[in-house]
Amino acid sequence: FQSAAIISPSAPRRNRGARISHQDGQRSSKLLKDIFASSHPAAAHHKDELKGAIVPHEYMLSIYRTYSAAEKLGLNASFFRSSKFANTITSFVDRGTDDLLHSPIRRQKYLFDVSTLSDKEELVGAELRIFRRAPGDLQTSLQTTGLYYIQLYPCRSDRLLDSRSLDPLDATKAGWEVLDVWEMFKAHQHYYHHPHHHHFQKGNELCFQLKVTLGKSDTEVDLRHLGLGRSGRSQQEKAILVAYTRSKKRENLFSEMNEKIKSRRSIGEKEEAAAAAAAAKDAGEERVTHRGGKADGPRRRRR
Amino acid sequence: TAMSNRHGKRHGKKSKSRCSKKALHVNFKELGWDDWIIAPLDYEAYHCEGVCDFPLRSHLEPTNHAIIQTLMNSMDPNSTPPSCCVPTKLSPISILYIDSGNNVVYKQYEDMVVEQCGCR
Repeated sequence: FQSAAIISPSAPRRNRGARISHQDGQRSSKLLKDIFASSHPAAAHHKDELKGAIVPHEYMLSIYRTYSAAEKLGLNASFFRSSKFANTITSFVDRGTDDLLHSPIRRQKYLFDVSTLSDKEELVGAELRIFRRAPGDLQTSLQTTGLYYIQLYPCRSDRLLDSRSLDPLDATKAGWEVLDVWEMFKAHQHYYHHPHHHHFQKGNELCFQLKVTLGKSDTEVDLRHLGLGRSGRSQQEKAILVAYTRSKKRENLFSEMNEKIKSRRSIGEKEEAAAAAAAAKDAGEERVTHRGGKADGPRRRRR
Repeated sequence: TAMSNRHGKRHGKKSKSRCSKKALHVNFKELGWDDWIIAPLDYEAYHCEGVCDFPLRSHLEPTNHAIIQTLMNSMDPNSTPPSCCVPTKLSPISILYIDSGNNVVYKQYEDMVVEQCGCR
């Protein structure tokens, strides 16, 4: 099963004016192109207001396109084995950074905050997707004939979670490594949401440790030589933890959306209050003598 | 004039259309939800509108109760209201959105699009 769209790696930005219509796939593919076109670096300079915007990974966009197209054919996303029969797929972005003081980088910690994952939904699958950049001029250092052996562990134990072998030839090309972390994620959810353990938890974080050896030997490779260095990555090149869940009961759209709107609005109001305070400070006395008129704009708009 | 009336059209009085599916275009952007819904920004939800009058057509898939209520209403409109024209079959849509933790989520929301209308 392949994703339905080959989407250019440039970082797509959600554009307020963008419209992805549900009605026909063709139009939406054009509209998606619009999104990516609008995210063209030359256009980015006037999108400052979107700085810090959440940028969907290509994988999530491709999931949305594929399943919404299937829906039009009357097929449920949860029918697809690739979605592990989930009806909700959540992507958590890696918050870890490389310890640049230690060079070379032999181990990496990947951190994910999964606190928004509801315990009412059954976790039916989870995978860690790590983007391997093309090593570029580091190629000379890839002088090896054997396979690389990518291994993933929990941060606090040496129990191997998943491993993959990587051919040196493949290592010269960019690509995504997908590692199965379902077992650990399930155990974590079970442990974290257990009523007796809740007050012991320091935060609902999942931590993975990655290392790569030369074949089955213990010789650990400098991860940057394989394009796994994390500095200077765009949002879309960061690793994501993808959780596939299935809700047992039918989602009540409005209560869920209400909750989202409330959380967004409280963030918005904080920002607006800060902006208004800054404006008030700048305007100084002048603002006091001006009764009504433009200077009161922000407050009137809030009212 | 009597002849032209035989087709059931009453002059001067707009006949209400029977229960059927009508267009309803939902625009999340206009609802102000586009700051957290990534896609779609709009979709066709449809809605059901029209009267459920006697006799009820089979495609409206009435329940037995709706048949009884419609019959009662047709005999004495003041005693019983007509049955209601509602969605009888709905389908889901996919939504890509940002959750309260700023994670991108794909979810399939059930019962978002009217496929069929009926009297209940």
